[in-house]
Amino acid sequence: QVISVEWRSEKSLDAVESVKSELAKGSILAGAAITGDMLDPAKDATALALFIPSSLSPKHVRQVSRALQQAVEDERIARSGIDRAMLTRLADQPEPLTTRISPAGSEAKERTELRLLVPGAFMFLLWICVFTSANYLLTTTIEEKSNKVMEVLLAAASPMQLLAGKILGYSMVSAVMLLMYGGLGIA
Amino acid sequence: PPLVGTIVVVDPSDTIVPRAKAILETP
Repeated sequence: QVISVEWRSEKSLDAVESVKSELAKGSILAGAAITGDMLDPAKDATALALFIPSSLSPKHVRQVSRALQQAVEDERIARSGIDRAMLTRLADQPEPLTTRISPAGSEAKERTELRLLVPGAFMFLLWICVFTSANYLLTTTIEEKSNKVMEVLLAAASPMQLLAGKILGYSMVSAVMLLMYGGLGIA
Repeated sequence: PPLVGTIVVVDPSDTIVPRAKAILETP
């Protein structure tokens, strides 16, 4: 991406109004106002005022605001006298190395991802089976109705028996699919 | 789209512009 931005700094906070009028005219890309309190490390970080024209894309707004936020953060850290690398190290939370111990005393590493992945995969498999069999059931019923097979079948069985048989049959087909894919996954 | 234009920062301390410029130009 081409970035060709000229930066201009205004010392007086009175310049905010002129920045707004420049934005309205479309002569500048964006404007921001930083007060002394924002940069004071002893005070809480407050919201910085960002002024943008209505035509500026959300991506550009993100880029400009991220640069300004990061700059304010860097300045606050620099003013506090703390080394940034040390601050990152101090704020870094230690990762727990979890070991599950069974009643028999054996140890096993905790794998949280796997514990979530396996039920997720089975849920997805069940979803596939339900949707595939429901689709088959609907298609074949319409097909039998259209080529008069249904009329022949209805001479031998009641509509309730016919549909119950279809649903039962496709449930069995889904069960076979589930067993096949599930078995393959377990294997 | 290219990001082209002028950004005006009202900052009495005059310290934000060099930092923001460096951050924005870093890929």
